[in-house]
Amino acid sequence: PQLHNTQPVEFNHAINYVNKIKNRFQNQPEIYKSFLEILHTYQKEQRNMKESQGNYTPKLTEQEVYAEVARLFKNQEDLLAEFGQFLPDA
Amino acid sequence: SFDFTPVDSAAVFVLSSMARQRRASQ
Repeated sequence: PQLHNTQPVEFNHAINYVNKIKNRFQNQPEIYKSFLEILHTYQKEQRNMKESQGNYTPKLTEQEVYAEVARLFKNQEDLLAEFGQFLPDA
Repeated sequence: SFDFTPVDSAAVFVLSSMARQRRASQ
């Protein structure tokens, strides 16, 4: 039951964060697009791992996701710090 | 603004599931 109470918080946080990134990079849409691609790849790798029941090593670890996003968000430390709040094992 | 495209929604979905996973692992 506690989990159900916390889900909207996480969802709202994610909405606000995506909105913040969109606004920050509205003149550099390629950065936002790259960010979406990183997330998409991460999700795909997580799904592969889940479906293989642990017999698949993800090509993109949490550390690599963080490193890629750090490169993308250089000089935007607030965005990177906030991203760290989402990432498991960051 | 909150003018979200389906791609944006997908990003929100991934981020919120990451956050849930993070919470679950703590």
